[in-house]
Amino acid sequence: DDDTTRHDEL
Amino acid sequence: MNVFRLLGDLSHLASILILLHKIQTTRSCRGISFKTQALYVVVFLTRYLDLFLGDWVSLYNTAMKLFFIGSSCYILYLMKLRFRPTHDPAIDTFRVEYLVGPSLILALIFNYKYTLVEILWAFSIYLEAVAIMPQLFMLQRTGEAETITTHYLAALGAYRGLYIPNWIYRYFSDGTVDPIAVIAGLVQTGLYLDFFYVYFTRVLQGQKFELPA
Repeated sequence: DDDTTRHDEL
Repeated sequence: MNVFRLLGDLSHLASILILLHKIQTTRSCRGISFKTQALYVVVFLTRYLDLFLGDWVSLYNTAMKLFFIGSSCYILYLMKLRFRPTHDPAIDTFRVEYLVGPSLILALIFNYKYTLVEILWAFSIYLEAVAIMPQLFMLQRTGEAETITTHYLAALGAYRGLYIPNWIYRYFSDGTVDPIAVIAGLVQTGLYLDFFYVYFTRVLQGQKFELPA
């Protein structure tokens, strides 16, 4: 589990 | 990336280019809320922190983020220094603390992870949803707007509006939902409904943007 959530939107 | 998302982003890009064009050609920032523009700088800086954390998504993503940060700062420079005398703070009176404070509180309660980056990301989403309010308030106060300014607002409103079908598409195509972005996005789009009504019924019919007295 990564430390940040992946936000791929702008 | 789907067609709605792409059109939404292009609409966002277009809105900024329209605003820059308006300021440069009329050599004036009359009718533009400095407070709204300053809030956008805060929104972009707090949301795009991941640029500096090596969290690479794509060249498109990075280029757009850099453009939004750079152009929003440039607009502040134009308003505050270059064309300062054309900005009238007396009509730009919305209290931004009413927007920043609640956005911060919401971000502390509703976020995806209790880390600084995630709280700031959520904050930027909530703040963006309401950042247009000083601008709309100013429009309401003056009761009219230059046509080019209304095109700017229409493109900006279309941007978040187009993100809605994008989220519906993503729900069916990859089963993902981003509730924070979706709820804030619906609120943000909703704020434009009155504006869009006047835009469609007057400006696009060739009339001036004027609100009933």
